[in-house]
Amino acid sequence: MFEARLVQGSLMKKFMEAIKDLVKEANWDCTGTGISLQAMDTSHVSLVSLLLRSDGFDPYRCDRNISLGINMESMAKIMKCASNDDVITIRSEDHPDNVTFVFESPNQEKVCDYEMKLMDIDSEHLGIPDTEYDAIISMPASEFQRICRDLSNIGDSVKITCNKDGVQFSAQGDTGIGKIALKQNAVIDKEDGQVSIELNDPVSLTFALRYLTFFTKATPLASTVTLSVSAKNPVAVEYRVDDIGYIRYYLAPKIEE
Amino acid sequence: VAKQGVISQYFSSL
Repeated sequence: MFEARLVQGSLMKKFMEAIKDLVKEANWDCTGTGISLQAMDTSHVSLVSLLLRSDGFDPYRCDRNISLGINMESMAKIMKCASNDDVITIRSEDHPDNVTFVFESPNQEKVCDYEMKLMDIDSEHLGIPDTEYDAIISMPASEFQRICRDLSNIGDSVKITCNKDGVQFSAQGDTGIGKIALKQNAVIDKEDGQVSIELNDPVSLTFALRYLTFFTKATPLASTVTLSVSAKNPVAVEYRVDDIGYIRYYLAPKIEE
Repeated sequence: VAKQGVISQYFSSL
């Protein structure tokens, strides 16, 4: 059988919120390592990859590797039934037709049990190559969310330019141009609020704001986001989640014809 | 005009 109990159940709710608008259905792959998911959006423009390590659960039991084929909208609806302070347990048999989600209140006075039908999903698994990125930008996740929101008012795309002066996000539309420049800040003792840039080569790439905005749904999961950019390659947007794992998004760039 | 790429151009099937 498979059983994974997450004391901080709100994390599962947040992971769900971070993928449900991007991915319609996906396999949650459960192994001894933990629970992982890889899926593309319906347009195949972006890819999401997440890992919830087994040691983030208490207890975690996986007798046999299984894939839980799940409709995200249905699971999101069920996750909304869990309170933020609930303990969430995911449970299924070795050859499952359905999965059970159990939500326990902290004092265990209330226990909710939701059973959901599984789907047969024939998903394509993509190999993500190791890439030497031209620039790796770390910034507060809330700052990145703000930039995507603000520039969405100006245009459909954002041009990310990274050089020795810092990183610039710019958008262009019928009404004009918006530019947001961030410099690496020198505050050492305030790690969460830092912008840091690891620059190997100056780089400039354009991405669809619609997808980056979907990615920022992961903001409640982490204080920091990392953007890894390389010429003519997808950007990797990573949110590392304390004590359990990560959610990474990849977005193909827009290329000038 | 910029053209949106797809992810499978960059990542291959396993």
